[in-house]
Amino acid sequence: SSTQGRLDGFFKVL
Amino acid sequence: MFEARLVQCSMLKKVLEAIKELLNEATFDCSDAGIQLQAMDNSHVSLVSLNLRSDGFDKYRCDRNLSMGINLASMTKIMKCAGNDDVLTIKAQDNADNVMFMFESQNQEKVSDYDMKLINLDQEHLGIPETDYSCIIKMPSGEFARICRDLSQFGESVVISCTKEGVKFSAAGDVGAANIKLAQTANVDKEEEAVTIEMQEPVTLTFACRYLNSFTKATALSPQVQLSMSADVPLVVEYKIGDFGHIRYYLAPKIEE
Repeated sequence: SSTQGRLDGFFKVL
Repeated sequence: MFEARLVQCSMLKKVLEAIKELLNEATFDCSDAGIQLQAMDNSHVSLVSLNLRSDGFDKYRCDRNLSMGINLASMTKIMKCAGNDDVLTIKAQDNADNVMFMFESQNQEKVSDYDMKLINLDQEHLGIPETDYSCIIKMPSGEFARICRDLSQFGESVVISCTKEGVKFSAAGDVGAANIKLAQTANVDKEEEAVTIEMQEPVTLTFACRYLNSFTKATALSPQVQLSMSADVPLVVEYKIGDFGHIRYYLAPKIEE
């Protein structure tokens, strides 16, 4: 089974 | 003062169609360069990034940078009042708390204007890192929409597997399993019908069908779609918008447990 990843770690808050 | 004129307002209708399933509200950042929008869906699984360059508009003026927080359901109500061939003008004063949409029929015999309240959105801007993707797939946007629709009958996830031979989309569930393979097209009459793959190394990633299906609401904007993939980073699904720019969707992969 797999879980949905999130984007938070991928992008830097400017 | 901000003013943007668009002879065929159907483009903005299509853009709205392409974002309103993922986002309830969004900030349209207007500058001299054009209009940009960047927002994550509520669950922070996908991100929409829209870029409309000022030179794509028939007239464009933006004296001061302006961020317009817009409820997309309200904007949809207003855009439904426009005919596809109407000429659209969007106007806002500096620091305004409302924006005006004016629709003119081609023969200029009917002119409507709609004033919409802006909302305050505390949206953070995100830096999207430059990435060299392992695989870049270009294919007809209608074909991609069809594949996402067909596979979503079989499971909640789609596995996209790209090699230099081609790209395979797979789904499995209670009904059974489905696999759709696309090879690179050898030669096609029209460029927009081509499937092309640029591959540095093979990649296999799993994504939620629901989001991919939402992205395909942008199909009307472009005959081709580009999928960019690398291991463990978000998928990028890009639709070019004629002379204006693009809409890009980022989607976090599913993680195997």
